[in-house]
Amino acid sequence: MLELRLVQGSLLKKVLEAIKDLVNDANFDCSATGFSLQAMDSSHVALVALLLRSEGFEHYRCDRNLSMGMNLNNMSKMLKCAGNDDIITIKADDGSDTVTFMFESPNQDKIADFEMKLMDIDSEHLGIPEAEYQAIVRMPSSEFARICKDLSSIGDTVVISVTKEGVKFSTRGDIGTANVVCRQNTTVDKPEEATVIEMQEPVSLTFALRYMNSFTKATPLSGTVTISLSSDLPIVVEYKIAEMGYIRFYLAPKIED
Amino acid sequence: VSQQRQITSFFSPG
Repeated sequence: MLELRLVQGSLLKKVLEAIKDLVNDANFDCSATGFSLQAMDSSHVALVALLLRSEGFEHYRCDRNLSMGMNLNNMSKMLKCAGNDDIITIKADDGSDTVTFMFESPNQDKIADFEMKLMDIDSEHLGIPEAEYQAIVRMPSSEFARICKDLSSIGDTVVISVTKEGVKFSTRGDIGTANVVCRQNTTVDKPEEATVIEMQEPVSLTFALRYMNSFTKATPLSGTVTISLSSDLPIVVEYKIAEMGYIRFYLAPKIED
Repeated sequence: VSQQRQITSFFSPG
């Protein structure tokens, strides 16, 4: 028996919008730790890892570890039927081939339940080792989204370089080139407006902008984004989900032939 | 020409 009650149901709606275009089908894993997901895109270039900790739910009952295979597009269709202020409860019985999403309006005058068919998904779980990153950049998520969108109108790939001068995003295409440099800036009114660069050593890596733009669909989840870079490791683009956990996107770099 | 690497060449099952 599984019953997870999330008062801020809009978080789950936003999570689905953030990942449904990257991943088609995924197993949601439920354990005492929380509600989590790890999945790769169909070309195995990007990986998404989601954690919503059990403490973040108003009610969290998970009698035994459960893995539920869901089509994310179908799940998104169902969650779009929940109001932004609704409380969402996820329910499943042991051995059932369905999951139920229950939506309650804030004043309890409307209660809806949507039952969705589960699916068997054969996916392998990857071990993500702890790594020391050469550079970690924290910046406003809206700024990062803007840069990725702007650069993708010029080129297909972005070179992200961190030096002591700052973080540089560069692209080139048929019509020309573009460079955006963000310097460390901590003299801002609100902490989420800061750009903070922690660099152990300079690093420069190339990534496909198509994936970066897909990751920025998580922007509504967090005011800041943290980008971790190391030579010969996938980049990590992390959006913290307030008091609940995170959504992390990993993207393998492109290398010169 | 740059070549796209895959996640599975960095992270292993487990």
